[in-house]
Amino acid sequence: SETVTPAQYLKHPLQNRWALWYFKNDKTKGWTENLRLIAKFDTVEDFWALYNHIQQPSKLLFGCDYCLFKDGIKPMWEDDKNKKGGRWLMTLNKQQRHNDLDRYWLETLLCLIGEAFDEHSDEVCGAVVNVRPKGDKIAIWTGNCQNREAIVSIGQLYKERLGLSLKALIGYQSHDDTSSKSGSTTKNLFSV
Amino acid sequence: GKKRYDREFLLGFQFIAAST
Repeated sequence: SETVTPAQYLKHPLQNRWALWYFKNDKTKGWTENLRLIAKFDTVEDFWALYNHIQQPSKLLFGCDYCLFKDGIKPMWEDDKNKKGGRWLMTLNKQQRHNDLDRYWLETLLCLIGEAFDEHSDEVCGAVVNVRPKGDKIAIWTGNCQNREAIVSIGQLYKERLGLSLKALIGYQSHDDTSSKSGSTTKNLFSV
Repeated sequence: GKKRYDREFLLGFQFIAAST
């Protein structure tokens, strides 16, 4: 008779429980009404079951977002865990929607659920992908924009994981600056 | 300890999950 070992039937638990949110830009509704929780998961297997079941970012309509956040943190600046934080922001050009967007987003998800940022993983709140006509964006949100050491380390590791060239700079911006900006650009607190 | 998984480990489960 065949023996089934525990490794064959137990799911692999993640360090954190994560919530995947979907934002659909319906102008007849308010911002929070357009934000929907899709599902929560806390094992490797349940992550893939969800990921394999939903559309890739490149297939979403313009104005839509996916957000993956630790359970208990809402994907908005106003959440207590986000309000002092900021984001590593990657802006993609239009061509990259076909070449890089889905690959970068999956890599971002794997960084988060696998706790890729070593001792700084606790700083991570979540990640967001915005699908926009002018160019898509992917960002990793962290909880404290003053925590330079953690932020820079996360940024460097993230860039490595995405396979970005050394010349390609990504910037970190505080949510405070992003929400109060008057023009279309926000100053970078850090860049790697 | 922390449950950390590298990308290859995670990727290895992508299609196992669907079949269970």
